[in-house]
Amino acid sequence: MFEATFNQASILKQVLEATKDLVNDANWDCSAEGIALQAMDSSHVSLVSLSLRGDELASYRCENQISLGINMNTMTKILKCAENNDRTIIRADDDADVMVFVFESEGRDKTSKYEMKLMDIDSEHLGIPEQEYSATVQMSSKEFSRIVRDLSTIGENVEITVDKEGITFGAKGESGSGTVSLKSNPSVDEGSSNITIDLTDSVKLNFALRYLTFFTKAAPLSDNVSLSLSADVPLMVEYAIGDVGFIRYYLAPKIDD
Amino acid sequence: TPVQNDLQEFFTLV
Repeated sequence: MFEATFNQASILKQVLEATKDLVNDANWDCSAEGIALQAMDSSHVSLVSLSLRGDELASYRCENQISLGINMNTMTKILKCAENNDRTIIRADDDADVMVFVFESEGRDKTSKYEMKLMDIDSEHLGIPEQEYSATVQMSSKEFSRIVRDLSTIGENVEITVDKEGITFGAKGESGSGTVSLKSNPSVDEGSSNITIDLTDSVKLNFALRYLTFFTKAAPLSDNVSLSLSADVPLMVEYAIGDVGFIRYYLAPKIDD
Repeated sequence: TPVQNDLQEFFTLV
């Protein structure tokens, strides 16, 4: 028996918004520790990894490890039937072929119950090696979304450069080019770009903006985002989900032909 | 133009 209670539906709604454009179907792997999801997009360029700790949820139980095969679009639609503040319970019996959703209104005067059919999903699980990154940049998630959106109007790719001066995002297209630079300066006043850079080596890498745009759908989950880069390895983009867990995205770099 | 790498070149199937 698996059962997880969220004080508000909004976390689950935001998690689904942050994953459904990359992944159609995914196994939600539930264990005594919590809920984990790992899935690649269909072109095998990016990967999303979600972790929610059971002991940080309103309540959680999972006696036997269980993989719940979920169509992300269907789950998104069912969660739209909940108000953001509804207490939300998701439940599945061992060997069940459905997941049950219960939404309770704030005043506890309305209860809705939905059942969603589960799927058998053959998923490939990738081992992600522990990586010491050359540069880790913490910045406002809103600012990151803005930069990705702005540079997407110029080109398909972004070149990210991190050095001791700061981080620069650059895009080139048929009609022109653009760059956005953020300075790393811990002594500046509050209200400035509020960016911290942990740097051991300068890096310069190219990435497809199309995928970064999908990643920025996670911005409502966290005020901050962390970008971790090393030469010739996938970029890691992480959004913390309060104390409950995180959503991490990995994106393979582009290489010059 | 840069060519897109495949993620599976970096991560191994487990």
